[in-house]
Amino acid sequence: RSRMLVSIGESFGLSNRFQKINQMVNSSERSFKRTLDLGSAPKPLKRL
Amino acid sequence: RHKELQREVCDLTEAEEQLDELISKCNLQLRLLTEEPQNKKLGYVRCQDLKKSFDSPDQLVMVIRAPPETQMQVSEPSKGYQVSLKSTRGPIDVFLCPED
Amino acid sequence: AQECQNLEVERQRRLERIKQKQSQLQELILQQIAFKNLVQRNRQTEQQANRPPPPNSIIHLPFIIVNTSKKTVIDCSISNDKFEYLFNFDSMFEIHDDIEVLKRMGMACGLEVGKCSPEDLKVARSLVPKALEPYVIGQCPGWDRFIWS
Repeated sequence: RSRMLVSIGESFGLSNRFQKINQMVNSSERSFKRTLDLGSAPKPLKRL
Repeated sequence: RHKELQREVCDLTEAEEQLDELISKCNLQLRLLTEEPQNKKLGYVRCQDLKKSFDSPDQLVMVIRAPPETQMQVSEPSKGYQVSLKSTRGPIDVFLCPED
Repeated sequence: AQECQNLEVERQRRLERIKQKQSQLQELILQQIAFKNLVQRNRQTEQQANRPPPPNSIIHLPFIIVNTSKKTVIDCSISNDKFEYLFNFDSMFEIHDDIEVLKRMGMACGLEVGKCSPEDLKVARSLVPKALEPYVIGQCPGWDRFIWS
């Protein structure tokens, strides 16, 4: 499983710091949906 | 061809050094700009700015304000996604943008 | 011939690095323009309203945004001292930093997408030091692209 680390809390500077993270989440969303179709429904998490 | 390439590489070296200098000047200016007390006080966005920027009505907007050097880790466990925040220099504030 | 080949490789590498540094510099200029525009707008708004906005209606920079569908179930654990948070999302989300929000608010005069009117360009140029002006012009197609001499 992939994991990404980024430092937050600073003012401007680097651009597109979160582009890779958004791509990772976005791309695995599709594969996650696919497994959902195949596998059992995940246990519902506590509502916020 | 050799002489021409040598001159070109020399020009590019000079150009790159000039860019490095401009970049470090710009970084310094940006830091001074954002740390200037009056600008710090006026450097804010309003809730409606956030709503307008992420305009789709079905979107939930969460705002995270963290001290410098806070580590954010996004991992992809077997189900869903996990986001962990770890600060060493102060508490982290998380807000949900209100509906209205 | 070998030396020429090495010089050619060196030339390509430098061109790549210069291109990357030019876009880094242009991003820094955009951020400077966006921040100055934001401060100016807030100053004018406060002068017109004759008072600062209610504290719970504003978010000071720096911040980041996490946006997700309202249907997403978010499981959140927080340490007592609020130094640690753990979120579990059951659906996808996006993370953006504050400069992305300012760009979406139009604070960068459209320079980030290369679409800015002559008036916007005038505003943008007035917000950056003279030495950096050529980089602002270079971002708007239709103007003379800033050729790195």
